[in-house]
Amino acid sequence: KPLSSEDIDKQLLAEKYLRRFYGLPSGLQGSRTSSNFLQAKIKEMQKFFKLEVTGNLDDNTLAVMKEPRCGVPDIGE
Amino acid sequence: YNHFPRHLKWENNNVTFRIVNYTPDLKKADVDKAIRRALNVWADVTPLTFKKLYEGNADIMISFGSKEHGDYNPFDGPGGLLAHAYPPGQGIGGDTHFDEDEQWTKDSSAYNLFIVAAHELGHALGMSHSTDPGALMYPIYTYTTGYPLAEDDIEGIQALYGPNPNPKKVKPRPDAPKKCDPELTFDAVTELRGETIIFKDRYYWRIHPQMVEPELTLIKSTWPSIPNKVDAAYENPEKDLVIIFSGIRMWALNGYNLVDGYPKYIHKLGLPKSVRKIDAAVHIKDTGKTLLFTDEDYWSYDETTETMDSGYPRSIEDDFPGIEDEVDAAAYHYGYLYFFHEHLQYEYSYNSKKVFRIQRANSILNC
Repeated sequence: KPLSSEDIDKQLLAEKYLRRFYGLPSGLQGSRTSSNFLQAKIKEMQKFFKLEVTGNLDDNTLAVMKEPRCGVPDIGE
Repeated sequence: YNHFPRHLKWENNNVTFRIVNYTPDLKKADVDKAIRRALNVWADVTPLTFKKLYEGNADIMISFGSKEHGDYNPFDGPGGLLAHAYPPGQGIGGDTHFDEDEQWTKDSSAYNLFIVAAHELGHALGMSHSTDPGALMYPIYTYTTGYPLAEDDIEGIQALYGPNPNPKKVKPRPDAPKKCDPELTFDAVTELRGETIIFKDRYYWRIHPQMVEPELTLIKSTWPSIPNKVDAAYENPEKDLVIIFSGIRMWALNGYNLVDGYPKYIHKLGLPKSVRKIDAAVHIKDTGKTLLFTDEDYWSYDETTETMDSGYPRSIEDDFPGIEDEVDAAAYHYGYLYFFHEHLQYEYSYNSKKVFRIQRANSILNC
């Protein structure tokens, strides 16, 4: 089933968030970021915020991604 | 808490800072004050000192900018990213940038500059983000009053620099409650549109039937207008309202919004002025009554007539055999009353008027 525009928006928001705060490589821009790589990063973020670790972009995960926050990454270099 | 990789820190405890430009949102003196207060928060618990420079290069260069502001790390307009800072080091190391597209304030009306600055300057000293929702170094902005550092923050910064040789008496904010602590007690429990909300200190857990993990959040980050300490709460599903009690005042929430005209005094319900606090509250859907527990007694409030039933207060022990003590919190599900007292939960059958089961309070949190 093709992604709805709403799903695409969610995906783009998540990719931008994970690139900035969880080191998702931006080199995969343009092509669909490989889903298991994206899923691993989503899990990393869910674990940090003590959300249910599903690897999916559920409502709670997206709600946290929309919260006003500090621009410093949550992990590593 | 977390540090940056290689535990980056200032080798010299006497750190310099300079405010390069100012936001038009606040008076210059207010910005100076917010930054100085934010630095003092960290100075109070470490040997660090902060000297202000007015020209040239300082260790920590503080500035306001929007979108691309010279470090190839652009801000994003209103909301989202509020500010960022770089770990200790030469050049851009320690520099702290605030997004000028935000509205900077001295209160809770928008983004409080003191709170954001205290967080960002934590980065400028070597602190990375904390996973503890009650820590100042938690990545998500929350407005709070009072002393900003939690135990977690203090442990983290002292792991880098050690304690202040002449420590000031500071009362750190308590870290977030641990849901599986066997001695965990609750302040209040209520339903909210199909979810269960459990209040504890400045936090609440949100239990959703489809969510395995209860979600811990700061009360203020969802409801900035209600106090950090909730005594009791209940939902009136017919009116789609949750009533929150704290001290002698009560707030009405419609979802996430505060209902106009609140807070009100609890005595509006018909309670005598001698009642200064409600320990627990629960709405019994089947009868339309709301039970309010205070010390060893309870009252019955009729939600339809909005009046207190006559013949109250009555003794909890007389009417709920098996519930000897005072009640911390109460909930009602499918004919059972759940009384929480200290670290235990009593499952009480409303119809057969007896306690069926006693469990640990946090069994409701899958512990």
